[in-house]
Amino acid sequence: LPSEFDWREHGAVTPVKNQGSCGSCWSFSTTGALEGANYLATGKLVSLSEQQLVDCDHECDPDEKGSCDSGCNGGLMNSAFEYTLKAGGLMREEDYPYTGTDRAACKFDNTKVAAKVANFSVVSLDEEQIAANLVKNGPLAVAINAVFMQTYIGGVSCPYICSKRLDHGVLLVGYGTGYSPIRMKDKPYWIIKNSWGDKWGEKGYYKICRGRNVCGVDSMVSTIAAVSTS
Amino acid sequence: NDDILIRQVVGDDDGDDHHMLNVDHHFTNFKMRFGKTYASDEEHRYRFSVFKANLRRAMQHQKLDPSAVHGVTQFSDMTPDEFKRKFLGVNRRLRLPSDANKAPILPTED
Repeated sequence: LPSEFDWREHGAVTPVKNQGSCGSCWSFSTTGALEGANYLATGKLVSLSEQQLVDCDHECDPDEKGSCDSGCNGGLMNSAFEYTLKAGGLMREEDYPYTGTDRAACKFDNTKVAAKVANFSVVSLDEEQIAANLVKNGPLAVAINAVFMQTYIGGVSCPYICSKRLDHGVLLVGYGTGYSPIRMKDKPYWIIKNSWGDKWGEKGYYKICRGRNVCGVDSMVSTIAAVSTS
Repeated sequence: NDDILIRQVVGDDDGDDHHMLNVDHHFTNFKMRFGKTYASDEEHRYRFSVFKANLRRAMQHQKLDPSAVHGVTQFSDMTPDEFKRKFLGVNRRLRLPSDANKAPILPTED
């Protein structure tokens, strides 16, 4: 594995988006993963529609009764992958733009599908495997506990104590190392794309240290493959 | 193991109090920077109290998370519950779905 890797440098990541006051982070994590997978499969970076997921995806989690994808009230990336597989794909952002509101009728048009899911799977709670899947398959959908993200401005977040209760969906796009004055040596971190606009964090991105499942970042990692057009 | 350090994470110095003395100024800057307006004086007073609590929280986060920078963000006038309700949205869980396909183990050496 390379010591550092960043899918932004390889053209697989769209600009940072903004979910607004809507608990639709799960849909942004889902589209981000499929945008990357679609880029790897087709060579084209296409921004995909979160609003399609917000309006049309009501897939339920088979493990938890009553836990279904529910627009601004939350969802789960794996369920959204399942929906996307069943629906036949996701439309382009421009064909089904984001409004940040739910309870609208589904306007999915299957003649305008821009990316299709071939398959998806979960990655084991092993940081080497997470890194390997990231490099091989593209950006990964991950869940995290976001308590420290409310006050985050920059740097590498590495809290001494952080709950592993997952409450936020984000996109893992790379990893690197940087000097930590506290530890007095280089320490590894993950690079995470968030969906709170580019004014938040480091131009919309979050760095969190690797190595001990901080804030549960390694707990729910999903990789996806897109259908190749060739 | 070198990550396990003993470090004081509760405030006991004057630094925090010094920051809190300027809280009016911080709140004015916050409103200007993020274009925040409030419908009534009552709402303004409430948001100011939330902002003060969040400033203390940011300082606490800074102590717990010294390699990052914590401070005023666009969410500084929201309570943690409001923040969760409006900006987080993963259906809470601690484990992977049992029926999910497992990714094959990839070689990670050479």
